[in-house]
Amino acid sequence: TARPLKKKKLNQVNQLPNSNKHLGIFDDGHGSLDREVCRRHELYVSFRDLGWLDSVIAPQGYSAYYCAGECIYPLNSCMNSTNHATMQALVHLMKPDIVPKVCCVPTKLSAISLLYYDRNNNVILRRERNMVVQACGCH
Amino acid sequence: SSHLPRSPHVFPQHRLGVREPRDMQREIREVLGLPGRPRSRAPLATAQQPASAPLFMLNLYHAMTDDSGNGPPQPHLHRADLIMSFVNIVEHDRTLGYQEPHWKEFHFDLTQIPAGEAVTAAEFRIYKEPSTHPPNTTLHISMFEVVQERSNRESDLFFLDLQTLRSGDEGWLVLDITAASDRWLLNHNKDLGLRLYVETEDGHSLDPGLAGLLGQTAPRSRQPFMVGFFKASQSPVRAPR
Repeated sequence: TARPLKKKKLNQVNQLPNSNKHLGIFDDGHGSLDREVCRRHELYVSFRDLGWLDSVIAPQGYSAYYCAGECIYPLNSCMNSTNHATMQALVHLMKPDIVPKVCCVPTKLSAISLLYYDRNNNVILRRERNMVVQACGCH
Repeated sequence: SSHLPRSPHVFPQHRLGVREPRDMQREIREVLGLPGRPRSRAPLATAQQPASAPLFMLNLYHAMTDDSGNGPPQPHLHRADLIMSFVNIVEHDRTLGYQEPHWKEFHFDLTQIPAGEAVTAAEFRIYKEPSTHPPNTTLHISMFEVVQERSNRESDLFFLDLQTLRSGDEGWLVLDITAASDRWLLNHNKDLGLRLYVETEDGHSLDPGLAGLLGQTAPRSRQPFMVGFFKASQSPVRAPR
């Protein structure tokens, strides 16, 4: 949920972190190309801010993370990629209008436990699958 | 591939209208299984007293999220991905003034159990205080499912569990009611009725209340409740949007 950012600590709001300088793929560490490689970023989802604490008992929020960054040819090992993604990135370079870029997406997700009241005031404990990004990759 | 139609691979970005976040949130809450409309909390005075079911479920939550494995063992926990606690909506007693046997009956509304869930275990939990009726005696506590109520004769019952303890014992008594789950999954809309009997060593029927078993009139932290442990079926089909 995007809202005008208030002066709060990062773990209070569902806030994207400030983008900072990262190494580009063709960059040998001296910043010739200032583009950020596909990787996992911090994102804390606050159930309080979503207004869900009317029924959610625990947790009050959780670290969900998200994937962002460039998937640029050649896709090397740190991009946790596949042969297909490598071919798509190559074809994208040749026909950018037709074949889209390779996307930076979650490749490994994990569950969280959620304790909440249902409509009948029964208390429910559910293992919600695929809620936390563990790893990102180009696909 | 050069003659392929131009495919716009950048989706148009648009800011959400006023109503859209609320609709999106309602949809997301449904997908996560969270109730759509805000739950109406019990009156403040009662809500502040900790109730037995939430206390028990909070312990399960901590056990589920504790990776160190130091907490007390929770036998059914790690096989389940959904655990539901139910507070009983109706309680009947057939005690003093009636001919024997005496019993206590609890009814539960199971309509909130989502479809496609397999029961891995189910328990009925009731708190027992020390009793002196009669003192220092062995008590047999048996639990039945009320399969079919009869107006003109005794209801059809299905035996679930039997526990033996001493009259002076105190603490939570856990009765296994997993065997009742076959029927309740077939018919969510019918309340689940559980009937509890207490007998002494010589087969004399005893009022469960006199034996120290607390019902709905007990303090909130000691009221009886039921817990179901569920495993989602392997391929949960999501309703089309």
